[in-house]
Amino acid sequence: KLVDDTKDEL
Amino acid sequence: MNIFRLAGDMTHLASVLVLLLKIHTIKSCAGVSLKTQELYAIVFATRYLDIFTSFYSIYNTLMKLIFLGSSFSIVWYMRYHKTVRRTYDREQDTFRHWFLVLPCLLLALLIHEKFTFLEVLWTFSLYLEAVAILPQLVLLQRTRNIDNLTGQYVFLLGGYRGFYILNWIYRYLTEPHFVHWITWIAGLVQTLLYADFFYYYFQSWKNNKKLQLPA
Repeated sequence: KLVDDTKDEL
Repeated sequence: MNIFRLAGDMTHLASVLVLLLKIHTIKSCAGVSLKTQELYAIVFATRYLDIFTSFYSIYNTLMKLIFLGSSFSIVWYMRYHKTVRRTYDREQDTFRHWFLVLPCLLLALLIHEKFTFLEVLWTFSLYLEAVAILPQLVLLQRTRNIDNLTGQYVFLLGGYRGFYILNWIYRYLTEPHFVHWITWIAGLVQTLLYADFFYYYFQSWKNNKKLQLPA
């Protein structure tokens, strides 16, 4: 899975 | 966004604001480690480079700007403000913070998800954040007597880490394929570093005493 879903965290 | 994540972000925000407000109003940074503050400034500067490349939400961008602005303001106050800089515990704050930066950079070059400039720097910021509190904890141990605000600052930072762990558990359970080993391990290491401090913080709270760490 390549969607960066932790990149929306700070 | 879930409640744990929001609580984590808010305690993180509170920790930084408590510190900035303390420095700004009482014009003193006694007990605050400049080394840790510089490491956080590096952490935010390397992690939030994606401000220029991707947009997630207004909340996300705004918080990034606040963290960048506040961390660099604190460093500026401690280094250059004519009153504040005199209250800095220079002799006690001797942790060699560059010895943390280099290993983190090497580790990020070795262990990352994608070998791109932004991704390696992002990973580096995760590793560095995990250990950035160390100079502050060493300084707290050395000075032993801790004023309330410095204690609250570290307490709030630890709270932020705790909530982020809950946030990851929640996301793992509710979002399909939410698996991020690098983020999790770095985050867990960071949280564990607070365990010792928390122990003494709660002891002093329970006994209604001023927080004192053993030498």
